[in-house]
Amino acid sequence: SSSSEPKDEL
Amino acid sequence: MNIFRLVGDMSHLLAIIILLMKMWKSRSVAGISGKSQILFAIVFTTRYLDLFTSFVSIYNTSMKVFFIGTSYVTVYFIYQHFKPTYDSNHDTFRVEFLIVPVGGLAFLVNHEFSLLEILWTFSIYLESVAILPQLFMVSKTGEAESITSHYLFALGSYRALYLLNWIYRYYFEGFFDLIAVVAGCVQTILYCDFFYLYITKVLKGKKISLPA
Repeated sequence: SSSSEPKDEL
Repeated sequence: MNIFRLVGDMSHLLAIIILLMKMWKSRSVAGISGKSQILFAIVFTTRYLDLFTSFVSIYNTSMKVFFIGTSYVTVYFIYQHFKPTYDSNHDTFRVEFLIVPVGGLAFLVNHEFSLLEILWTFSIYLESVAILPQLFMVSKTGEAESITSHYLFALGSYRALYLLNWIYRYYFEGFFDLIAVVAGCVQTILYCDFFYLYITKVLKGKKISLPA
C-alpha cells in the first residue's frame, strides 16, 4: 500500500 | 510503536548525544564531517515540515524538535563555535553529487506528487547517503577516534533496527513503505564495512582505520 497516510515514523 | 523502532530511535538519539558530548567535552570537531552534518540538518528539516500541521504524539513531536534542534547546533559547532578545529581539508566530498540526483529521484519516484510528500521522499533518499562524506573523511584521514566510531555505530544501528521495525509492521500491521525500506537498506549497507571494523577492532580496544 502506498504510504501517503500520515507519517508516524521519525 | 514496537521495540525495534523504539530501540532504533533511542540509538539515533544516543548517536546525536555522543556527537554533541564529544564536541563539547573535547572542545573539538576534529574528524567530524561538517558536510554530513549539513545533510542531516537538511534531512530533518525536509522530513519534519509536518511538525506544525499534524500531531502524532508527544513522543513524535518532541523527538522531531530534538533532532532538528541538535542538527543545527551540531552544524553551528562545526562551522562557528569550534571552527578552528574543523578539518575542512579532509572534508571534501562533493555533496552536490548527492543532492542533485536524490532531488531528481524524489521528484520522479514518490508515493504522491505533492510538495510535502516529495520533500519527505527527498529526505528519505538523502538520509540514505548522508553519511558518505563522513565515511569518506574517515577513509581520507585513515582513522577515526573511538568516540566517533561509537557515534557511527549508534547511527548505523538506528536504521538497521528500522529495517526490523518494517518487517515487524509488515507482518503485524500490514504496513509497508517500499521507498523507506529500499532507502533504509541502502543506508544500512553503506555501514557494513564500518560495522565489520567496529566489531572486530573497536570492541577490542583498537582504533579504526579505513580502508580496511
